[in-house]
Amino acid sequence: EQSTRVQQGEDSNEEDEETELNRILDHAMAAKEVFLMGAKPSNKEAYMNTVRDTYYRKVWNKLERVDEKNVENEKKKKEKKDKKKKKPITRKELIERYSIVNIGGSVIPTFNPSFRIWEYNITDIVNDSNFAVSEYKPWDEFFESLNKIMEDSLLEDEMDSSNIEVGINREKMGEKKNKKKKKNDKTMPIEMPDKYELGPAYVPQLFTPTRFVQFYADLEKINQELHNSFVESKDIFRYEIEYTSDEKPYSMDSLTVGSYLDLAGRLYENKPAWEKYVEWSFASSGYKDD
Amino acid sequence: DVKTGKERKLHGRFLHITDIHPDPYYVEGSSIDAVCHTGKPSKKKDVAPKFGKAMSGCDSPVILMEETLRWIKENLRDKIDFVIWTGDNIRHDNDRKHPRTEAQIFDMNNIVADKMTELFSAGNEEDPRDFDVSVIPSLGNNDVFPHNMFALGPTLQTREYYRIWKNFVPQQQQRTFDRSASFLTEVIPGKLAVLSINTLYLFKANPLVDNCNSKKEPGYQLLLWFGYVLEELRSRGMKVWLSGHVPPIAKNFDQSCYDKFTLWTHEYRDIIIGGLYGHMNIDHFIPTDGKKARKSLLKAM
Repeated sequence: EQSTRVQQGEDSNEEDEETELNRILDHAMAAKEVFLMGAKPSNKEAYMNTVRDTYYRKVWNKLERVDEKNVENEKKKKEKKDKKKKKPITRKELIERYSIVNIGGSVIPTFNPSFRIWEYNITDIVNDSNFAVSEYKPWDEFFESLNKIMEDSLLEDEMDSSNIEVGINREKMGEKKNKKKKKNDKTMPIEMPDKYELGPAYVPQLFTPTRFVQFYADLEKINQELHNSFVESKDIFRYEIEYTSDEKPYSMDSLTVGSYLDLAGRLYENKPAWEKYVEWSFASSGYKDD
Repeated sequence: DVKTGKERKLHGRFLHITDIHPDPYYVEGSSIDAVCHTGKPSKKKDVAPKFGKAMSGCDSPVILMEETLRWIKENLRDKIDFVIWTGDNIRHDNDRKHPRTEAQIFDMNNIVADKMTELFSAGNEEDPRDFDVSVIPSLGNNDVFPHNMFALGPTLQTREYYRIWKNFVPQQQQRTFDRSASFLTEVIPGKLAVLSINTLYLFKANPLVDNCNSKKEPGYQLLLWFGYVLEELRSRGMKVWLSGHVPPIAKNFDQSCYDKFTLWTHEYRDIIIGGLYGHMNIDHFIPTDGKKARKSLLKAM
């Protein structure tokens, strides 16, 4: 229905139509993906290749543009810029624009069961006997006012809707409403003020994740051992270390965003590293697309 | 622990566990073709093994969950500070002979929550919220009925989850939890927090999610909660881990929800340590671009 509407739309330009059609296709793909989720794995290698060819490739391209020396020179240049040539960026600029979404392997044996132990920096706590704050600020008041804010926001919406229903000067009201919406959209954050420094995700400090250990249970081996012996299952069932973040191809000395971006770049350009990464992504189950 | 006055040893380690999917209908020796529920296997390859079989399409036998938790108890429990547990605690709805019911979903979630409590609690009978290791659960798309569909609270389902997670969700957050099914836990009081984010409100496969721009949209309300909580954490000088079931990547979220969520994580890069999610069963990471998200939002406006 939406697709037909878009195709028949008189006001929308081509770009809008394309965006809308993409959105509908996205919904359809998502529904299909959700249906497949958790069932027998299918097309997961293809999915991982998409991850590499989109997300990791983009990072790799940007890493190639990191050129601390020429950033300043480039800014000073007054001559007409070559549009095809991407301008150099600093490593800080590159790192700061990214966040990392970590997606965990599951216990359900879609592949092998797995989970992860994260390690993080607590050195400053261990070294500081006065670390604990003496006064603890409770949260009751904050959550009470937050509840009120959420309640009011829904009431405001109801009032906006009823005003529109009354239909007084709809056009004018619509204009006003749009302006108000843009101004008051509290779900749009303001830019991080300069006075704040980069946090533990970016610069090694207290609470920065330093390392992880990935555990998995090799079900084929465990089931086989169980089959060949008469011992209790608890003596046979075990998790073992599959890999850690400080071994190849991860080779990360800390888990900052910068280290993840370097890893993404390596995984994009280094085939053996990529293959090992994918093998571990599928919890060493040996999964391949049909 | 300035909140309780109890002395705690920090280990600098935590556990992330996700998508357990225990299936009480799993029968060892049944047919994999019949999702390991019934049937006589035609060949050796089709036999459902005791602990489950990788890539078979069957869910987890209950013993796999139990042995996993036992192994964690014996090998990790006393070496970690907190547990991030990102949902889907029920079998898939993949057997027509046994369609999944709402009661089954709640019952199994109750069972798994009890097991987590038993494993990590301090055993203080007077205070069931007293944990040696804090546990932060979040809601999976299979933990709701119907599958994927979850309305803005308060609803019977948000109330039921508050009941099931009563030991995990701080009491003063009951009302905001009722609205958003999301909450905050201070894993190191005054210093480090974990947010349990109900990402189903941003999930494009949730039929009740259209966008994150209208105030009545569940995603808008969730982002409102998210923004205020982040700002409060910043004002307290705290750092935070984000957690949830469906990962905040473009293929999973409605576009406006994805852009806004990504932008929040970008603009609070002074306090957010990272995000841990489940749902996809594949162990990997995805970098998300905050600058691009802002551009996309401005263009849409």
